[in-house]
Amino acid sequence: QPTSMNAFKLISMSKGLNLENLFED
Amino acid sequence: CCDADSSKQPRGLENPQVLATETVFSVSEIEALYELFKKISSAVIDDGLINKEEFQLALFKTNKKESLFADRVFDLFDTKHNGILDFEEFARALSVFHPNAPIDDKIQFSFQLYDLKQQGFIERQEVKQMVVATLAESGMNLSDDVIESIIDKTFEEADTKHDGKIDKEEWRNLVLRHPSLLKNMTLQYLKDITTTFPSFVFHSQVDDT
Repeated sequence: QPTSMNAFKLISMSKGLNLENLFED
Repeated sequence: CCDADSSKQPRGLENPQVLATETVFSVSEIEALYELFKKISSAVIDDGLINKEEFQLALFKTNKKESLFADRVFDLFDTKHNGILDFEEFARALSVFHPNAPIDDKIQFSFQLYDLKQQGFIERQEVKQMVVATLAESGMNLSDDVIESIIDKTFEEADTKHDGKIDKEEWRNLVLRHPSLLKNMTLQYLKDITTTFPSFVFHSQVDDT
């Protein structure tokens, strides 16, 4: 159920916040 | 015109010992991190500095994408507020993402990240803006009613002072109850940085490997 999701959990999944991409080719 | 002293450390890495003392990285890790920095900072203009375009390119592997979050992260890394990242800013900011960094530093950084207007609190309108941006970025479609309901529930839990905003203390309490909200504040890669970029040993000034 999306409505039971915490808004910040959703936001934290944003690609722009996932810095591991900096380490990948 | 040129400095012929080849023993001189490269720009930004003049004093890795000082950076190691002031971050969670060892000197070897600082030197390995510099290899990553060199790679990112030479992608568009090879000037030893990371501009926003290069940062975005490293993050998304494309420079076409506009991202609220990439901008926000870049601006937080850019502590000198001059639109470019030097190695010191890059290393100090990434230190917060190290698995060994204090959790309070991660809580503080994530709070600043979400406090878009830098008012010292996260307001509902900012949360909505970030949710909408995340959904747009991932191609997910949720109705406005569903989005409002998600935000309602989040504020019911987080906004314990019932003033319509989330302050630092409320943020801290929320993430301590839900540690997964800080998951993207820890990069396991940083623990293995010397094995990811082993070439640092060719330029190393220390013998602690």
